[in-house]
Amino acid sequence: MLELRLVQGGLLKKVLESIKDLVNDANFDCSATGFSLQAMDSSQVAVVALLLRPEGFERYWCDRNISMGMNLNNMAKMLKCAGNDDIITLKAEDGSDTVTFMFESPTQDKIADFEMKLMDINSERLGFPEADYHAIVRMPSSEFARICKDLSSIGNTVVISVTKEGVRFSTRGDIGTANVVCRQNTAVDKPEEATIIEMNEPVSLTFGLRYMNSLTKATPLSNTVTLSLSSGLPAVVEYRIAEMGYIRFYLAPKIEE
Amino acid sequence: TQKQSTITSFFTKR
Repeated sequence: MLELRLVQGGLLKKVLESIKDLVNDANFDCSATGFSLQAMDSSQVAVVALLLRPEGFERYWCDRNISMGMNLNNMAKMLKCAGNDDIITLKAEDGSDTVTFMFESPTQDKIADFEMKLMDINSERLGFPEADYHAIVRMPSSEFARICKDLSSIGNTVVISVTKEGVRFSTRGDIGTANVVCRQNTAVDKPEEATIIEMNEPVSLTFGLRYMNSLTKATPLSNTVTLSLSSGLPAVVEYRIAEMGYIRFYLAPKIEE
Repeated sequence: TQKQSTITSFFTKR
């Protein structure tokens, strides 16, 4: 059986809001490593990988590895019924085809349980080798989201280039072009406001803005975002979930035909 | 011209 009690229930709500538009159905895996998910979008352009480590839960009990197939839209509907400050507990009996979400208000004066049907999902997991990236950019997540949103009103694709100058986001469309350059900036009041650029080699990659904008739905999960880029390889866009784990998106680039 | 690549062309299934 499985019982996971998450005091910061709002976090699970945010996780679902950040992936439900990208992925329809996914297996949530529960093991000693943590509560995790790996799923691809229907066009096979993006993969989301989530890890919430056991230490982040007030109670993390799963006596064997369990994989639970869930429709993410349905799961999001259920989690929307939880308050942002609620404690959320996931429960599943061995061999059951349902999962129960229990929502407790912080003052314990309201307790709700929602039972959701599980589904069988055949999903193959991808192996992501450790890579040495040409460039790694860490910046405020809200700034990155703002840039992706702004550029998508001009064009459909974004070219992300890292040079000595900084990181450049460019687009081109029928009405014109747009370029946003962010330079390294560590002279900030709070560390999460810094832009840090580690460059081993200059790199330039093109991505669909529709996908980039979809990934930025994870912005409420973290003040910062990390972009790991290598020529000709998918980008890794990572939002760290404080003291618990991460949500990572692997996004395939556009390539020359 | 550019075309959209897929994730499965970069990473192998385990």
